[in-house]
Amino acid sequence: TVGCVALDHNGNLAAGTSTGGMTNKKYGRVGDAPIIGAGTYANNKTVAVSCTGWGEFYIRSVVAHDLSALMEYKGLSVQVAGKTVIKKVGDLGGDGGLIALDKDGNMAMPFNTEGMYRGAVTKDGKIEILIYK
Amino acid sequence: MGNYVLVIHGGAGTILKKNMTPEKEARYKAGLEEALKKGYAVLEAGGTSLDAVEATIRILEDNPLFNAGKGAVFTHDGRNELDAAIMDGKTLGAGSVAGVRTIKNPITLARAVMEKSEHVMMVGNGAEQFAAEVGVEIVDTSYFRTEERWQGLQNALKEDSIKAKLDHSFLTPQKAGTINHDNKFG
Repeated sequence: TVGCVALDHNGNLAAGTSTGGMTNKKYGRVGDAPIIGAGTYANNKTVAVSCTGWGEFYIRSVVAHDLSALMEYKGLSVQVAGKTVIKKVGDLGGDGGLIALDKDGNMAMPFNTEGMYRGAVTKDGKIEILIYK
Repeated sequence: MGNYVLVIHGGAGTILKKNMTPEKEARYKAGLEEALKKGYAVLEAGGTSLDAVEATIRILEDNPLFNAGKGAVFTHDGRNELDAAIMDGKTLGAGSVAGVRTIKNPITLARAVMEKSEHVMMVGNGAEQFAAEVGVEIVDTSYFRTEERWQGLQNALKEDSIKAKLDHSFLTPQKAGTINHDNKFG
């Protein structure tokens, strides 16, 4: 799975996710990536989110929208809201991670697996790339 | 006030350093860097966040290292089935596609669903028909095949014929109350 969240010069957020799904899947199984609110969500009032991981748990937890709702209703930061929703996934037995970028340019990349391919770029073009914990 | 304008991921899982060669790690990092540079260039040129997201994900879809577009994993039946979604934070518009087999860049079709239809989600043959109608690039299904992903399916079939696996995991133990997903790859 791959994903991207972005904030443009006009303060508009967007999120996208694309995936080939799971190896050996059957029955037309669909994961969270194409489910708006589960694997992908963006709202200029709060945050843009793209998820990766064990899709069934992300669908059941409506992870991407939950992260946004925690920020909107509870006033949590993107980092705290991100950790909160990944913990919910883990508590249910799922694993994976997400990327989130809020309306003010703060980002979070929480995950509960051994690693996640991830990267970010700042306003001035500084690139950060990480794979492992 | 934060300082970030674009963030990406290329999948999560049990990515163990001991299983990664320096050459392969360098290829992953180069792929991620290329995507970040593309997205940043779009934003720097005054493009919208939607433009940046689509352009960035297209780079990752075209890179066979990642499980999206070319290099997607195989289903039990030996097919590639691709899903994608995009959402605009300004309008709360959204578009997504699922189970498509001939769309070179599913993220572009997801955006077309959002911008050129009255719907949010399209699946399978219908989504592909819509792609043809709005001019989204269609390829033969063989375009997505890589030998590494094919062997991944063969290994999965040898181990267990019914379990599905996520992308990048190895030997994740089953947790209580869950379905059994050893060796997840997602």
